[in-house]
Amino acid sequence: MRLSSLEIHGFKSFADKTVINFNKNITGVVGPNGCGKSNVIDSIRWVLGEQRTKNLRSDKMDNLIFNGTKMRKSANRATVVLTFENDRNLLPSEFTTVAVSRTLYRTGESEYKINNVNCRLKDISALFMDTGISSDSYAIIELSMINDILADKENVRRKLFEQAS
Amino acid sequence: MRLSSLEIHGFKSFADKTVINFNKNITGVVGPNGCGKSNVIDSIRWVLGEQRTKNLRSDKMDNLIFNGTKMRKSANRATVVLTFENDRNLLPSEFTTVAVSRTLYRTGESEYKINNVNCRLKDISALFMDTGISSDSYAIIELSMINDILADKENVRRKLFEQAS
Amino acid sequence: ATEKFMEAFNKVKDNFKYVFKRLFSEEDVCDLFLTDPDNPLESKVEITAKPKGKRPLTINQLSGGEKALTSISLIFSLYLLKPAPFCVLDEVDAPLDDANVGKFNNIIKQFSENSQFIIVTHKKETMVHVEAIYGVTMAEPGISKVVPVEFASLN
Amino acid sequence: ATEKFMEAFNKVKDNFKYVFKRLFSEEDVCDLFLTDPDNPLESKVEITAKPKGKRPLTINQLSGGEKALTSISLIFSLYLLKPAPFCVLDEVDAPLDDANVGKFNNIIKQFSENSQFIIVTHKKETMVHVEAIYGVTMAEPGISKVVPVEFASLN
Ligand SMILES: Nc1ncnc2c1ncn2[C@@H]1O[C@H](COP(=O)(O)OP(=O)(O)OP(=O)(O)O)[C@@H](O)[C@H]1O
Ligand SMILES: Nc1ncnc2c1ncn2[C@@H]1O[C@H](COP(=O)(O)OP(=O)(O)OP(=O)(O)O)[C@@H](O)[C@H]1O
Ligand SMILES: [Mg+2]
Ligand SMILES: [Mg+2]
Repeated sequence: MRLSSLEIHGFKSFADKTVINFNKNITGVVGPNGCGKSNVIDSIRWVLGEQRTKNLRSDKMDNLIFNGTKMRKSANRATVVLTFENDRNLLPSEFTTVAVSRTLYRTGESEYKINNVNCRLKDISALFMDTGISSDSYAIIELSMINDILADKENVRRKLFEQAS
Repeated sequence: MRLSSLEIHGFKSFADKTVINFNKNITGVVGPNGCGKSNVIDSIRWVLGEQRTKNLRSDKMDNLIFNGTKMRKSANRATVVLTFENDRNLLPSEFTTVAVSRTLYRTGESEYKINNVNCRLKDISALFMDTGISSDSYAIIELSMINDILADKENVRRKLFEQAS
Repeated sequence: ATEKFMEAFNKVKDNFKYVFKRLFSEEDVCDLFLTDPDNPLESKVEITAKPKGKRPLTINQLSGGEKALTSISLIFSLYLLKPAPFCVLDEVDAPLDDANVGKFNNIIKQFSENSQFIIVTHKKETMVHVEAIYGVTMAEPGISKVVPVEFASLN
Repeated sequence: ATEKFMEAFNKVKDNFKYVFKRLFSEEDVCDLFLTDPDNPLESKVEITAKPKGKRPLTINQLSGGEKALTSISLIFSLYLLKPAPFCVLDEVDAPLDDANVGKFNNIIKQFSENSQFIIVTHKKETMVHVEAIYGVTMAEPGISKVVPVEFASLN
């Protein structure tokens, strides 16, 4: 299962449609403070099914939609599409390319798609089950997690163990 | 009140007597992970009167004494001496040079000195009152404090305010 | 007592705006206020920070580096109220990008006219701004030793 | 279920020792154990880490960078049990000195034979180890934009 690209549109600071190719083995993401790097990571978490707004640094889901600047009005929806090559047949799908998409509208409605076919959030979670990828897996690592593991906050070590086994 | 030097002996990883001159306006302290930089800062906190072992990354005061390695046995006491030039007469002392010293013995006994004269811990605290220097002042800043202020952990913003006013 | 506190509070608020604009830019906005203005001695202290062009609802929405810079601005604004004779900073520049490290070091240079600074850092961009450097080493395992470092050896 | 857990636990313990020695050195010692071995499914997981020559009583006595490296070792040892197809790291190298950044990036290079890595960083020492770089910018205030970065422009 190889990552191929990530498309972000209307999610947090990504007002305009942005496509990043993640097809190399090791890809670096750089830029000044506040330019949007962690927002890219939040978008990956979110499209994989993250429901806890706290893990997306937001108080409510509505805050994930681009909220406008002096020069631009806010967006009415946020969309993220993560595309994979199903090269090791890890994803239970007959397709060679799998595109997972999530959209949230200002109205509060959500849309989920696999290869452009509407589905439910749990279909996306089911797709990734057993791959080690989930929105809260040990595969997305940041400094706060490093510290939580050291403090064993809320028995996090145990929880990560159970996820990996 | 100008810093002139810091002497560390038997405190944490400073098994041998170490003297650092802090007489410049801006002094940098560098070195690899784990070499002892934060221990230098802990020694400054401690000699200024820090009593909360948690703020010194230790469970009890005894852990502050050099605890030995394969090649060296542990020390039987930790001593830190911080020396100032009393150039603006900020310190209520008739001396031009003020040396504050703190020693902790393995036996649990403590010694405090100002210019080599034995005194009590509260004499050291009294000496620095009104200078803005105390073991928990806004003058010793590290990343965990940066985060505590953002989270306003235990009303820390309020407490720093009261210290500074 | 309330009057004394409010006087200090308003000074710190002005300092905060000054330092924040130095660390961010002139067009960036911030504020400091009491959650309970009728009860100043008991009230919590609230921070708002809006880097230019952005409209974060709380400081929690800011980036890691923006949050650090905002927190540093508050600490420095307290410092300016009553400058301590010396300040010790332990790897406070860790979350900052190169441009912000520069601004951080510039404001420290300005403050160093009144106070001495001791700065622990891993960043070369910070090392070039200090007047003297001490290297801490552990050549013998577990034993710390300090040596003065020549600037030439940094490059 | 207990047997299954203990089998996974012991594998992770071995992985932990392997990764820890790669990030620290061969002479450094670490261990992973259950606080309540008679009750494995309920027990908390405890970590011990002793960089060579040092005898810390708990991991809390270690330095900032040593703690980060120890925590990273545990996360990577879980990863090795069941390698995820991709891993995302957000400024995890921030507390590390140059030598440790090198070791960190070397072990990622090794793991990248099995998984893709996306690494957010401010450190040039990390940027030189990746295969492609994307720069995120905010030329228009508040609006993020992504551009591929040529390696030559980093120097
Ligand atoms: N819904 C939203 N609409 C517009 N902007 C947003 C939204 N949510 C967050 N932001 C902005 O995104 C910025 C944060 O970006 P991000 O956390 O990705 O930065 P970063 O590149 O990781 O920076 P650092 O290096 O400091 O960690 C903040 O300034 C925040 O105001
Ligand atoms: N009582 C003690 N006796 C001997 N060594 C000790 C004692 N207390 C702490 N240490 C050691 O000192 C080391 C920590 O040093 P310190 O925290 O100063 O490192 P540092 O230079 O700040 O590193 P970093 O860059 O990672 O923050 C630890 O490895 C710890 O084991
Ligand atoms: Mg970030
Ligand atoms: Mg340290």
